[in-house]
This record gives sequence, C-alpha cells and structure tokens, in this order.
Amino acid sequence: VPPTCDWRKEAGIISSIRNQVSAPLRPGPIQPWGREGEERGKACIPFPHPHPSTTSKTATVAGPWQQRATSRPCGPSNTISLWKSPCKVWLGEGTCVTETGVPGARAPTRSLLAPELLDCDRCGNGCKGGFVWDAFLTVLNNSGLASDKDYPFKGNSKPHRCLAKKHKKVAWIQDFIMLQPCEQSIARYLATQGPITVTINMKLLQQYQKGVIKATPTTCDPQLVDHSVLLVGFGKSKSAEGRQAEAVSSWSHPHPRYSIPYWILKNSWGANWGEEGYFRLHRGSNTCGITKYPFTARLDKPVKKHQVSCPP
Amino acid sequence: GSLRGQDPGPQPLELKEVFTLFQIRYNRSYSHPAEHARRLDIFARNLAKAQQLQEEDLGTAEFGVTPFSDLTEEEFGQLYGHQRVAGEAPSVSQKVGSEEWGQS
Repeated sequence: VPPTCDWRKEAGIISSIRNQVSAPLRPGPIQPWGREGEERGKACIPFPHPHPSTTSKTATVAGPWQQRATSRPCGPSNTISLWKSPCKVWLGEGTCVTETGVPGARAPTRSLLAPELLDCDRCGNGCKGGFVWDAFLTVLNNSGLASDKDYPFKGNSKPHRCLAKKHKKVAWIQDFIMLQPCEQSIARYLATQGPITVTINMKLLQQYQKGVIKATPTTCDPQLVDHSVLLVGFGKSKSAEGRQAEAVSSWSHPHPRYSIPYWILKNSWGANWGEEGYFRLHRGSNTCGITKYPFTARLDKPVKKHQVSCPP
Repeated sequence: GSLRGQDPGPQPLELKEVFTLFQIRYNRSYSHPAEHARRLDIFARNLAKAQQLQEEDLGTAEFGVTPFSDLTEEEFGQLYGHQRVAGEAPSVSQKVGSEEWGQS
C-alpha cells in the first residue's frame, strides 16, 4: 500500500463536486431548506442534479470504466467489443476511445445515470434513501445503465416508471463487491483499483468545516451509518501536537507520533461545504463506521485463476 | 470561522451579527419574523454543538458555521441522510441479472 493516494490528481477520474439537494429552482422565496416547493431531499440517493452525474454509487461505476479506458492501451478487440458502441461513448468522465483504439481527445464531461437508479430501484425507495447494494443490483438487473441524455432527470421518481429497457446502455458492470471491513485492505484496493463507495454515520458533518475528524464510538456510532460517500484517497497530516513539536524542535521530517493518517472522501453537498466538497476521516479507527459497507463495481469477468491444491 | 481555540460562544449581539453574515453568505431569508427567531435559536444551538464537537475531536477537525447551521439535526438528517442502516451486511440472495444477461 503506498503511503498516500489521491485519485483527484488523476485527470478525468473524479468528476466535479455536485449537490444532491439542489433541485430545479422554482420561483419563490428561499426557505432554509431551499426554495419553496422545491423537492429538496427527495433525491435521497446521493446524486447531483440537474446533471445527475457522478455520485458515490455512480462514480464507483464510472471510475473503473475511466481508468480502464486510460490506464492501458486500448486494443480494438478488448475495448470496443466490450462497449459495442461507436466512438463518442461518454463514460461520464469525458474520455472517448476512438475506433482505432487510441484513447481520443478529451470531450466535454457527460454524465451517467442516476435517474434510472431512482425509477428502477428494486425497493422502490430511491427517494427515501437508497442502499448502495440496491443501486448496484439495479445496474445488474438492467444489464447496464443509460446516459442521462436518454434518461433525463425529472426531479421525482416513480418506481413503476422504470424505462431502462427502452434505452441503450452506455455502461455496465459485471459484478459489485463488498470489500472486507478492514482499512488496510480497503486502502490496498483503493490504491490499485479505484474509488470505493462507503456508508458512514454523518452525524458530525453538519458542523464540519475542515481538517481530519477523529471520533470515538461515543461521538460517532460506527454501527448507525446513514450516508453514502465516495472514498477517493488517503494520506497523512500533521496533528496539532505535531505542528507544536515542529515549532519548538528542528525535526526535519514528521515524527510518526505526530502525524494523523486520514481518508479523503468526496461528498455531494456542494463545493462550498467542507474542504471544497471533500472531507477527511481518521484512518485506522473505523471512524464513523467507514468499514461497514465498502462497495465497488467490477467491470471484467473474473479471470479464472489456475487451481491450487491445499496440501493434505 | 472555526471555533477551535476561541472563547466560548459569541455574545447575543455578536450572535445576531454572525447569523446575519451566515444569511448573506448562504443566501438565507425567512418569510416570518417568528421563523427568523426560530432559525436564530437553532443557529445558536448549532454553534454551541460545534464547540462541543471541537472539544471532543481527537484529530485536527474544525467545526463551526456551515451551510446547515440553521437546520435542526432532524431536518439535516431528513434532507441529507437516508435511512439508518444497522445490523449485519445484506444477504444478497436475489437471482441477479436479467434474461438478457451477457448481451450487454
């Protein structure tokens, strides 16, 4: 596991910060929860509006796609066959692979799909807050996802209005995985595979401004998770004591005792919340239940490993 | 700004000024004076809560005024969170994939 990892630094992997409750604005006085009459909060699966784009769940789908498109040379056989579509397939992060198999020019960012998740969610409760696994099951059951161009967001969901079968799929997954509830293996997967959707207790986030949150089970119950966000990196920062110690001594490098390992998480509450839309949680203490439901998508079919046999 | 290291909470007059700055920064207005008074009260409670979180935090986090400082914890949970998930991991038993499996 590398000491630090930040997928925000890889161009085209993480989309811009969205706001899950900024519904279409209708004229009228502004209420604390938005404009009068706007259906704020109804779109409870965190996804941005009006451009339903990368959410914690959809980003997890978009991210690995994007990496594959850029992370290794495209051969016409493997890439195009999988996508079975002419060039100009927007992967939600704006990269296109041309017919010749050479990664194409960057295109304007388009979006994937969250309206479909709301309408086709198997529990029909997309608007009361969806579960991560339901979103992935919906993707699998629909054999893929349509783009928002084909499946526009209407601001309210009707579970029985699932139009998925009517639209061409632009992205699909082979499977989704729930990772081990272990921060070391989550870090390894994040660093080598890509972003992961996690579900945390968001209790401390209402008053959060910046810095690394290090909570106790008493101040942030790791069992009561209620908000899905996207895990995009990890690192270490100096603790307050570290900064003081550094001021009075001549340590040239941070002393392990004074550095705080943290996770970098992407939220969907707009860019003027937290650290430009992101926040950091302490890494190594299951702060706010970050290890409870780590989910990610898998694009490739499982590669058959050669069989091994356990000695008798 | 953040509350880390500040003296305990603003004075009443200061509170109103801080609340007015909050309204300007986050584009808030309230239709009735009673609603304004109620939101000011919620705002004050949230500032006190932020102070407490600051003291309890073991990391480098800073708590203070945010876009949600005029919402009660319940409103905030309803607007931004979803149903609380407790207990064990889901047993995903449903047969996955539709008849078209393998086509797309």
